[in-house]
Amino acid sequence: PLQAQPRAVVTFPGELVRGLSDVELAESYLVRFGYATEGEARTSSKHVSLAKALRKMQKQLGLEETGQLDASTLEAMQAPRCGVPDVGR
Amino acid sequence: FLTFEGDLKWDHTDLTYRVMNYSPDLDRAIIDDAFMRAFKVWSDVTPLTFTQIYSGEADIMIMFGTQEHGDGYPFDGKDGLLAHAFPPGRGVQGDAHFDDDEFWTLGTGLVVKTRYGNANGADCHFPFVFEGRSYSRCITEGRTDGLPWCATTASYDADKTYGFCPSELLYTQGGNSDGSPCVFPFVFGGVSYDACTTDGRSDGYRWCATTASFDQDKKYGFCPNRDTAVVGGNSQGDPCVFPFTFLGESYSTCTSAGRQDGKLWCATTGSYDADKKWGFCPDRGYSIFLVAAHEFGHSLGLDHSSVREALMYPMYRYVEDFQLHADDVRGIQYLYGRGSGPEPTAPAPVPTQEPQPVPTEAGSASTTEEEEEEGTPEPTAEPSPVDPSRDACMENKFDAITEINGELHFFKNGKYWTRSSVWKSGIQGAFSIADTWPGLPAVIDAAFQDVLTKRVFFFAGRHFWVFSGKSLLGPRGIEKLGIGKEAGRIAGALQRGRGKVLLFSGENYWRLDVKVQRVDKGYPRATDDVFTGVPLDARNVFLYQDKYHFCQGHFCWRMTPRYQVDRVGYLKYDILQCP
Repeated sequence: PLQAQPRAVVTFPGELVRGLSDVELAESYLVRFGYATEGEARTSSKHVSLAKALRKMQKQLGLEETGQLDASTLEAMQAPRCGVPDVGR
Repeated sequence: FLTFEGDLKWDHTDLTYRVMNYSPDLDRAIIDDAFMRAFKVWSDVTPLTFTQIYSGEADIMIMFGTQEHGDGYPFDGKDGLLAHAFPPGRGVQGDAHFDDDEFWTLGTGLVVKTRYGNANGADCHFPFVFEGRSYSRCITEGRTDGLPWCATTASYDADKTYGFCPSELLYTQGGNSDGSPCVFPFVFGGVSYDACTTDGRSDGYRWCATTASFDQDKKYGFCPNRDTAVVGGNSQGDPCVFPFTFLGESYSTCTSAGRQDGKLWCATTGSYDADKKWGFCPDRGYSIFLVAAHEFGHSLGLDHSSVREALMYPMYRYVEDFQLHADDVRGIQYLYGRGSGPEPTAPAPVPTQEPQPVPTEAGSASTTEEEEEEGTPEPTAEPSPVDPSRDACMENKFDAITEINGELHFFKNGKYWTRSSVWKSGIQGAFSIADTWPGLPAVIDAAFQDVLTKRVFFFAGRHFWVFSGKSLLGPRGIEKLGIGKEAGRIAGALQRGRGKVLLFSGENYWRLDVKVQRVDKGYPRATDDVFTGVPLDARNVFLYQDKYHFCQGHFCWRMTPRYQVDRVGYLKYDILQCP
């Protein structure tokens, strides 16, 4: 049965750090796992370097190489995984 | 596959590992077993051996930790990063770290190993029926002492088998109290506590005093997680409190109310509205075996693979019947070579023979020599975990199969089942190998009973044990039998009359004179010279009803004494005779 009143959504203590935007999530993921350097992620031509890094990540992880932050790429970024970088030391 | 820059690898093959501390999510025995199996994934296909040590510096140091845990690469709470490891080398190199904000299981949800009761340490069976009601968690109903318990079969009412669930009222882990239970209330820092606390610690592990005053006696232990312990949130490890109030409503089970991601949570006090204490309810969790096998690949020199099905692919994926992918095999053999098959993994020291170290940090082993001197042995290990409800027909393969006293024995991972060819009583068990043959490792490769003396020979790696009844001789190296290094493991044995037994390894076999415990001259010989048509890499070779059986995967080849294969059948249906 449908709920009588709209469901409340609560921000639970300890979860405030969440809520990164998709792009912010992508940037931190690409830097953390070695697909981009801090500099590349922060440069003004961010768009180009992001696409390049995304393509590199998609190739490495066997995803479709679109260079775009598409749904399957975003899903991969949120999947539980090993903390060792994929590229470099 | 990829290796690390410069093909970093170990310069020796007899590696050691040490488990520094344990997650409260799983019983210690289950974690040790998972790590042993995770190493065996790699030792099965290389010359590498892995031996667990309990003090001093090991090649691979293993630890559980949360957030920043000392190496500058912080974890990130529940989910996300699960673990990491460093390439081979000295110091932190080679070490493997696991995020203890995760819920560690064997991949299919909560594992509650019981202690005491009458179920021999079996796992809880959820749900179970007690006095007509069904329960999916440990309960205190029926008891006055408040100790949580569960049934280890589907119905306590029918089977009456039960065990006690992890609880700080029953035992603690680590610390300096030899596993003694908590004493409530206890005084710490002048304050009285009537429950486990994380106060005084920065690593978030829950502890208690095991006397009335920690301030006076300094005796403490870490609290095992209850079955309803929450994961993450802001009260990791505390149990749910049911019912609890949330936005004025009462909840007596976990709920996803208030969340958009659908994750189940509960409050850890009677009122979330008042106290705002909460955590996620246990879910399937992450298989410590699978994650460890991946991280140990890094510890040995493998980098991430882009092959999605490979173990070294960076993302977690639960696999029920794990098999190492060819990409992983190529990678690890590129570094260490094939070897002659799996090398022996030294069995864990038999608890009653060596003093156990006294853990001092979150369940870790002692860190200083003199502590070792002072260490008092932990209670001898509980009888090996046996779960009578584990059905042999669920097993896809067995470590070893042989006939002993007229009964076929099926060995697997510390357990065994029997099936009598005389009595139509069906499959019996699971029984504990350790209880029947104390001193044997959990995983064996082959076994046979000498027809004349009834002694039973067991093989694991390049070691063998001989049992006359309960008395044991061994382990000894199979080189004492005259078997050369080319045999990494014994796959099976065929008893031949006149005190002779054929031992199979790889594509060869030796003829052992059981009386003098020496193989005859002129061996090994090639198996397919005589036994044509059977698989040369059989996992199990045994004599049954006077016929030779060679099993590989799901199938078994049966051969007559005239060396003719007269049947290829299913291990499960023709040998085990599962329904």
